[in-house]
Amino acid sequence: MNILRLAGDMTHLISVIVLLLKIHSIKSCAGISLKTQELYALVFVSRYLNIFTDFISLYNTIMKLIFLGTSFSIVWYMRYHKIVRRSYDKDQDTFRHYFLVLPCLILALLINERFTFKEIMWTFSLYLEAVAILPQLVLLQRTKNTDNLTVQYIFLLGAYRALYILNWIYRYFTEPDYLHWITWISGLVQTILYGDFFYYYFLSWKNNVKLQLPA
Amino acid sequence: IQSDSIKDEL
Repeated sequence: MNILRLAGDMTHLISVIVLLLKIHSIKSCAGISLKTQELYALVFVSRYLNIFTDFISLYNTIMKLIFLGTSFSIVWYMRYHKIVRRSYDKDQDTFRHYFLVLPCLILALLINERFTFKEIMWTFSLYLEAVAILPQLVLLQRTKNTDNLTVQYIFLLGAYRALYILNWIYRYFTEPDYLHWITWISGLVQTILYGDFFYYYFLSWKNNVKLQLPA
Repeated sequence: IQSDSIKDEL
């Protein structure tokens, strides 16, 4: 495993920790999209179907369990925790996320590397992850007073995607037969979706003001 | 044969 890939995984892990820390310590999920979190839970379930059938490494299995566990606990907190659920911006988080699920499933049935159940679910998870941030970005744009932790969380998620692209470039040049167009294109689409956010993130950082996306 | 190297990624 190369350093870019490890850095990507760690950034992803830290983003989840930041989010859980926010929810757990200040008992608030204000500014966080439940739609996006539910999509991520679905992404991990469909991608990690091989968790008990194909052993890759201890690192791989542990990370999969962490991502599955944390994504479901975040959804649980936002939906059912007595205090946390009160801070959820339900009226603002109106993105119809099932409109993303169906097209991704159809696309996975049409464009995949192999027509098997596991492979189609895996491809579906790639397509869905690419667009899963959309409800969160819409919510961010609508929220007036976004707290710092929410902004850091989204920044870390975007950084994780950018690092994965660098990892793919590195692997392409160092490993023979490493060619994965479906993963690369969906990963690229996903990173592009963060482009606008990154632009305003650096602007707010440079000018030392609170980040606010223009409506 | 299609290489499955990508499957070691998360």
